[in-house]
Amino acid sequence: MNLFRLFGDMSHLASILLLLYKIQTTRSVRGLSFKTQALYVTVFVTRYLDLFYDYVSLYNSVMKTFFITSSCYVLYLMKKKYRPTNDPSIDTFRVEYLLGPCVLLSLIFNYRFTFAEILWSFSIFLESVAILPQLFMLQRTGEAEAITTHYLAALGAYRALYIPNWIYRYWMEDQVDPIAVTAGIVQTALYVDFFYVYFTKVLQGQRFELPA
Amino acid sequence: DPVETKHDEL
Repeated sequence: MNLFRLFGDMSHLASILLLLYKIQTTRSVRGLSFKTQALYVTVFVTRYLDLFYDYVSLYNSVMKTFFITSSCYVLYLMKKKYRPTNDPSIDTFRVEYLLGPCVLLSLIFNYRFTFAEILWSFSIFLESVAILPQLFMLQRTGEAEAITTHYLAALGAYRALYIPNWIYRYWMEDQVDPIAVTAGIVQTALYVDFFYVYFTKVLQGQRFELPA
Repeated sequence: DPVETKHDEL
């Protein structure tokens, strides 16, 4: 465990806490894409199946359990508790365009042609694009609450921090994970536009608004 | 040469 990865994981944890904080304080899921949240549940469930047969560390198991339960809880909040504040009519990204290619890619690129390894690969590819419905929704509405943008920034920072972690592991531990690295770079790149507006507007105290 | 990682990341 190096610091990049630790800070990356902490950023991921912070993003989920920010998301829950946003929902609880505004008592609303407005501005959040249900599709993105449902994709994250899929990502965590397919990747963390190894909880049942592969022990890495207590830290690892606790984090995995937290990510699965919290993401399911967010779905519950969106579909049940705060359902009236959810607006599916602006959450229009076609997720089948993401799921199909991810299935295909995981069948081609995996470390072993086993059910568990293909699912792992699938989850890596799916995570890299899971944020797209959310970013698409942001693009459509053109604005967002500050707290929602902090959530997205923490989520993007988590992915960005994994890149120096991989560079560190390559040089210091002689470890490389080409599938995770490729997908991780794609995932981080998707946040570039968002980060530009976040740094130039939200962190300067202005509203998150996209140019018309 | 670097070896492939175990799945020890989150």
